[in-house]
Amino acid sequence: EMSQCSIYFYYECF
Amino acid sequence: MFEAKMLQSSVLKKIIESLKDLFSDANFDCSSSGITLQDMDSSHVALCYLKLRSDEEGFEDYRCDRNITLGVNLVLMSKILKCAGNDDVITLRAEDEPNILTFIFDSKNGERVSKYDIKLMEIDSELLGIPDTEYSCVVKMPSHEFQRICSNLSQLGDSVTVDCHKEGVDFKVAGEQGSGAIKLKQNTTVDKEEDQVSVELNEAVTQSFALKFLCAFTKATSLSDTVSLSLTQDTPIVVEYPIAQHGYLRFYLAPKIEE
Repeated sequence: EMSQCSIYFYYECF
Repeated sequence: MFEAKMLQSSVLKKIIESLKDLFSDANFDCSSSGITLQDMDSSHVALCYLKLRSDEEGFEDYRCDRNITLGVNLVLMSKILKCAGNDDVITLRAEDEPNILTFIFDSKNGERVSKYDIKLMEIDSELLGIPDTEYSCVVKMPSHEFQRICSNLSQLGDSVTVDCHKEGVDFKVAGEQGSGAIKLKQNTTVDKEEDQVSVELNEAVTQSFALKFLCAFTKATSLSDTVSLSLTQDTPIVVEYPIAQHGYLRFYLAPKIEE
């Protein structure tokens, strides 16, 4: 089973 | 005052068509250096980044006296752009503190001038800082080839595993009813550069991605003969379509991982 990562996990929000 | 005159309305039409299904509302950030757009899909899995440089030949005239943000509903913008002929010259115009974006379409023979205004929106979007990084692997291939791979594999499953290695790149899908694999070998000897498959590899990468998003990205296929896929293990894939005489459209997609 694969789970989808969020893009927030990789890039900083500013 | 902001005014950008694009020689080919077809370029803007293709950009908006490729974005509107995943990214419904977006801010166009306009400055003297050009137009950029960054937007996330509603599930916060994919990101698009558009850059149209003001000093490229695709703009006949470009003026932006002060930085402005134009919040636009892309579905509405798509409807407006359908009113333009593919060969029309298109001018985008807005005041310094705008609440309206004006589109002017000039037909090539100069016989018809159309003008449309749309109301701008306040879009509270979060900007993500994407660092300039060196990727472990960059695959360049014909854009129609990538579209076909995504379309074919999506018949069998939801996720594709992309495996970049020194011989080329493998795309694999495994679903409940079957599995599929497409192996692309590096081929830089064909005559036309746009038909080549090239792999720049610093380190092998194997990573899985949702086909739903990759298929959505391939709506940008008509923007460019080639597409590049940039991968590093455990980071989002970057799918980039160069836009001739303008800049590029990039899509970022977070990976899927084993639970």
